[in-house]
Amino acid sequence: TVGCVVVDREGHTSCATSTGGITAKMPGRVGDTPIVGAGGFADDQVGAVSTTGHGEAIMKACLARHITSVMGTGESVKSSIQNGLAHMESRIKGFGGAIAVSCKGEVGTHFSTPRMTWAYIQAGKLHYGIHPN
Amino acid sequence: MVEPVVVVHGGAWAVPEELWDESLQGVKAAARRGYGVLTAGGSSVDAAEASVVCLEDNPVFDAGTGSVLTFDEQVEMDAIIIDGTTMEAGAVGAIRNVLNPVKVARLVMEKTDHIMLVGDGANKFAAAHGVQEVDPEVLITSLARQTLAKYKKYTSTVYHLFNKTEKPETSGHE
Repeated sequence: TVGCVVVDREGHTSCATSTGGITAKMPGRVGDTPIVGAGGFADDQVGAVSTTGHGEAIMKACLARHITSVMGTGESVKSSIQNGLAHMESRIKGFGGAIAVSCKGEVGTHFSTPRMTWAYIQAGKLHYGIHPN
Repeated sequence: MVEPVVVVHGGAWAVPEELWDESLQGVKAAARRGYGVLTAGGSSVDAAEASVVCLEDNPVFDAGTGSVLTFDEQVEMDAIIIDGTTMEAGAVGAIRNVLNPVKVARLVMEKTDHIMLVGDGANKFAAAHGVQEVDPEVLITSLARQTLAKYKKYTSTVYHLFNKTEKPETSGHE
């Protein structure tokens, strides 16, 4: 799965997520990616999220919407992602990751899987990573 | 005014060491692609689409070219795009034989009254809007075939590629 979240100079947000699914899936199985609030969510009043990981778990947790809901309470973006992933792990035993940006330009990335590749550019500076912490 | 940001990911899973460098190069290129669109005056939707197209076109990632295989050795892809300003959304599910599902998702958002089209309907819609079909083999990599040969059971795939704790008793699905 791959994804992207964006905020522009005016605070307009967007998200996009795309996937080939999961190896050996049942033909016709659709995971979280195309589901609003699971594979992605964007609302200029809060921010944008793109998720990745075990699709069935992410759908049950409505992970992208969960994360933006926590962001809306004033929590930091990274803390909001951690909250969503912790909820998904404790309630569903599901693992994944997410990237998010707030409408004010705050960036967060986090994952509960062994690794996740991510990168972002802000003020012309590139940041990236793959390993936990 | 907000400092513009483009953030991308290439998937959360047990990325094997032999893919670390290619994956990092891929996400860096995708972030640059979207940021370039944004700084050239493109919208946030334009930038998100551009970054994801860059990732879909990179065979190291499980999307577009490089997608993993279903149990019957086919590629079925899903994608979504959302405009946070209007909260308009477009998505496709189980679409086949297109290079960039996210482009079809955007067409669904902009050209229909619907949010998601799936299967044959999504493919027919894509064709009607000028999206060229490709040979299924174009999307399939040798790594995808090797991975399917290794994981012939969905639950094994979930356990080995995502989990980091004890093996779950049941996934509740499939």
